[in-house]
Amino acid sequence: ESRAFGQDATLAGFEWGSYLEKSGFLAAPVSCFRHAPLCAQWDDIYVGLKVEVLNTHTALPSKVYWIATVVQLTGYKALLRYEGFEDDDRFDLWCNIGTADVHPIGWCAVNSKLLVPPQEIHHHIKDWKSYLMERLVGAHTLPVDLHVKMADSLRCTFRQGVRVEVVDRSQVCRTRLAVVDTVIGGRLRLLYEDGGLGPSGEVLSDFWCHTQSPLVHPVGWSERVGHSIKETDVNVNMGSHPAFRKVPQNSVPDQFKKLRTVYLGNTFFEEGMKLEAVDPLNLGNICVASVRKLLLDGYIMVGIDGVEIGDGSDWFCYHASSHAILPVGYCESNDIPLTLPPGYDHTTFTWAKYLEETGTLAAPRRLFNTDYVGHGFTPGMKLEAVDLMEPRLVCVATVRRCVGRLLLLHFDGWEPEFDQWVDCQSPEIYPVGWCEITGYQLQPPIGPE
Amino acid sequence: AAEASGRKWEQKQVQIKTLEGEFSVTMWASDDKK
Repeated sequence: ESRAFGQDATLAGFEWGSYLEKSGFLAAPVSCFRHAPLCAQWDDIYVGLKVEVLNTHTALPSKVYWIATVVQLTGYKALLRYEGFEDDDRFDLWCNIGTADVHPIGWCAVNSKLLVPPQEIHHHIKDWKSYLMERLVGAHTLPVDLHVKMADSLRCTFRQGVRVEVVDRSQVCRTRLAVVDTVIGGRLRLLYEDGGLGPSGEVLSDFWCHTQSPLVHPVGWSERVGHSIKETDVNVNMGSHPAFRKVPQNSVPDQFKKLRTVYLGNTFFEEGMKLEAVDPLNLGNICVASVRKLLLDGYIMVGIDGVEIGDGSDWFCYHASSHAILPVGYCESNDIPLTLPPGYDHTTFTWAKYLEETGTLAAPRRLFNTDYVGHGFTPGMKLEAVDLMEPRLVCVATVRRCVGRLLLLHFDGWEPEFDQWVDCQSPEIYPVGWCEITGYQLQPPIGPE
Repeated sequence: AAEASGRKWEQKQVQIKTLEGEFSVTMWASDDKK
């Protein structure tokens, strides 16, 4: 079953608020996502805040607003209750705090907008001024700079026509030159320079990733660290596509996330050393793996034991600080099923025996990044997550397990075989409501769920 | 938490403009310390 075609959650009638109400699950708080807009401001957003919001219960022809209280928060989405309804929840509405029509108290007066109560309660309160004074004095409102901070965090240094080096999705051991076509919420649609165009000008090969993804690099990176890069086929003409019409502009290191410096010291990973690694082609599996090649700047090529083709084309580049590579025994200590090489059995496999049989050494534990900074994710929390095997798609997902920094994500409605391990600081996971803010299409859950 | 993130809460006079007229209230709002 393929997820490749995608759906639009809004068109499919999916709404986060009612979905969470029905399922009884919670959303992961925005403050869990360091790369997400407003993450640093989110501690100031909580239940009880007063806001000004569009009044959708009025017969007036012009756009009017009313005061509301945040009664529930799920990701960026807030359940609001208009002032005056008190304990009556029938007119509660879900709003996205990150979108334009939710404002701090005072915004309407500054912007010459009128506050008008919903028609259902207009005549219930005789003296609105006294009522509002009583409700508002000493209460908290949204940060005044919320929308400015939102706009700041959505600013991106990548534009259409910027060239990058990115993993070649047809052969993961190498990179390939690509050009930015579209930027949505910090996510890049990259077109391979020799990806080709179809008869109607459609792109035949593209790749999506976040600007902070470890899969995307500045031009010149592959040569610098010794990574293999596909030579661009100059016979493929992409000139008719808008992304290739301007003079291409090479990306530079400052536009990318800085990785933790790896101090080589006396020991570093060596070719042949064994480890456990998230399988880049089957991200729900943590496998028995080997260091195959050392590159510069702390990068290593890793192969999955027993399934390698033999020509190195399925090796994958991980940085030594990556949380997708783990010391031997990590799965056993954390009750994660380790994917063994074909022919091995869980009842008889031990690392000690395997190392002896293969005449290899385990990569020393101290070489791995064991920093655990803590995170707020817990199993059952909902979020919006990229399907890394089809990275164009951002899907409704649930945290199934948390092991140290690793999160096992389940895509709602899909079989567990589609589950994926990601780092808690992965730039490919977003709070509930992120798609709505950025205009990115959200994939709804499938099936009865 | 707001202090830790380099932000502070401060009391602000805000205007409320309704059909019945305009008045001001004092509320708490957070902003950058700078």
